Amino acid sequence: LPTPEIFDVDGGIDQDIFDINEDLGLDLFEGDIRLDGVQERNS
Amino acid sequence: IVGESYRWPHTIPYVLDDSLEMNARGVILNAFERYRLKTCIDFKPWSGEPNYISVFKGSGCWSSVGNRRVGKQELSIGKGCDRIATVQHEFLHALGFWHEQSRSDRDDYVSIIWDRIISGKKNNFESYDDRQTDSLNVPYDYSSVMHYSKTAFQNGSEPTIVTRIPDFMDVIGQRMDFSDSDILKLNQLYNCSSSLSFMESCDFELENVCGMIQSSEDSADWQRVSQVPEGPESDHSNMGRCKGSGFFMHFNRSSVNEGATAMLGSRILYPKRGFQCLQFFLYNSGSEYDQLNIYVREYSAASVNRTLTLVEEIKDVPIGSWQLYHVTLKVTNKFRVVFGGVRGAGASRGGLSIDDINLSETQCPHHVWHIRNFTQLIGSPSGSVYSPSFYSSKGYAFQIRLNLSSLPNVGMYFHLISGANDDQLEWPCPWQQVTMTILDQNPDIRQRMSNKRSITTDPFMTTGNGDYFWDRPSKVGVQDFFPNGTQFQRGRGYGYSVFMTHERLKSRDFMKGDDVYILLTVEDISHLNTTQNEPTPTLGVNDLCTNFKCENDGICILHNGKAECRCPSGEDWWYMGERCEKRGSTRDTIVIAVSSTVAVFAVMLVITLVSVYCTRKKYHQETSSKTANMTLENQHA
Repeated sequence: LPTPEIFDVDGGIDQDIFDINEDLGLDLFEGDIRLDGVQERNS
Repeated sequence: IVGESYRWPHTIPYVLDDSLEMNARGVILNAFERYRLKTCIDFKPWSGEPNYISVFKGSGCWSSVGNRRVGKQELSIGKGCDRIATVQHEFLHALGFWHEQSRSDRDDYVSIIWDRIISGKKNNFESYDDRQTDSLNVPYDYSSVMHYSKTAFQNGSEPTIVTRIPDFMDVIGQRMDFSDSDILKLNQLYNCSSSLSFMESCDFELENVCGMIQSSEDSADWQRVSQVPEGPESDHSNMGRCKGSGFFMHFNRSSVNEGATAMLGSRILYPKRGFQCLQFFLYNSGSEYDQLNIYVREYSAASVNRTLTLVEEIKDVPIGSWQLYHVTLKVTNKFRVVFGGVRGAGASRGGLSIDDINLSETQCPHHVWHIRNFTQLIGSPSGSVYSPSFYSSKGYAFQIRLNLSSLPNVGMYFHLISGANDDQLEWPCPWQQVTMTILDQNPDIRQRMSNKRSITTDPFMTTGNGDYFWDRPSKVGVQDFFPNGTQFQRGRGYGYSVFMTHERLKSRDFMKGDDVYILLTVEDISHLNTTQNEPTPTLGVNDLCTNFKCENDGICILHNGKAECRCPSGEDWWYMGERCEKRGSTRDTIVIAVSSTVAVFAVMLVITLVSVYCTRKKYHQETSSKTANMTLENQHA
């Protein structure tokens, strides 16, 4: 297929941090926080 | 996060992992510059400090909260996360920030619509009390870069967060820059009162004009005024929005003869980095022959006479509007910036006016695209507007394309075009990082939330038909014509169809006086394509440490004139030995303790059993011999 005249880095979607992580199937605390055992908050 | 142990030192050691994309590396360094400008936090490449942040390309964008004191603390900038505000967001987590809407008082400001949240994700909307979080007496901040967007974790199309003040619905979730409250909170958390790269900001609203001084060696003075009959009608800071306020400095040409000068010097400034960017707005309502000279007056032991050096001469045709200017300075001694107005030929009235001066120890943008009458362009039939052509410092010619017709979004793309240097340049164009910024024209550089995105030319990128994407435009581009009729070739565009929304573009000071500024920087980032995982040795250590290699990422240092290894450690593990060759952990200790106990118990058991056996055997033999010699009597007594 011919490449269009312009190439959109984001594929036309303005994805927020949480959308990016959600699409990757990540199950991070509040969407983008990595918790370790010591700081685990009741979630 | 509550707890002093979570704080980092003011200068954070970092490592950019080899896994990071080239564009992400440049973006991360740009994000560090925003920290250096607006906060007291600085960053340095890791050189053996016990704790550091390792930025790598993992899956997604994430960070831990606060300094976990684990040695290497990871922060992921994955695919799609190479956006400056996203990096700022993740580093704010690392510095100890939770999300804004998890504050204990958030229900007073936003409503969480629970039945619109994806099943199983409701736990992401909990709020926490002040035993876990501290908002540091800063009001709830809708515009925080740490706030969820209204669509976070939504299961349909309706918002999951509704602000109690409707005007803030489209403000939450901004991914542009720190808000004022983000900066206030960070500076309180880390007890800081200054930043590394900010120097001065002046909008001339106060009568002391920011400590600026009139020279006694000139023929006229600059005047602090709020309007001039010939223009401008208002200052640039407020643009006439506040009657009775809004001042700027004016050099009135009609009060002096041709050749007369007026010099206005800033207060004394103390550089730290040795390079500066001066930014200001200029309005020429006089003659095209008038001139604004930018000088630097340096104070040093060597220059007793306070050397005055001319840095730039600005000649501007009077066009009836404020214009943005940047001047690059390279000063290492204490100095003043001096604005010198010079009256040229011509009988016109009016003069030169300056406003909204900002001086910082940052790099100036390479090019400025000033778009006038911006609202007329919105919804124009063609939909796209091309910038004038510019040249990068390496010599590549390029244009920016602004797409205004795809409501509600504004798109922005970078195109290489054919240029005068193409025969001498490398093709496909390698590792040029293009940073495109829509300027928030707030008078104070520290309060701006400019929208900035970057792309990087990858020389190996190909198109669907096998061409290299960043190959020479005369080979892969299409023909077009400049307004003057000159023909050129334009390569394919690369950028963002959702650079920002029209709604957001109308907010803050992105549009001021119907003018929009797009700042452009194209820089070679090939040098970032190197490994930075070895700590930088300190001076003198290198020689002795050359033949003394530490294993397992240990650091070689000098101690009493001898090379020694300092071994990495975490909360429950460590390396030890002369060269950090042995690994230890609390688990090992437990295993050793338990095995020792079991071994001692087994040995004791064996000794006991043997003792019992021997005793019994001896007793049995003695009994048998006595029985054999005994005569039994009275057996039936």
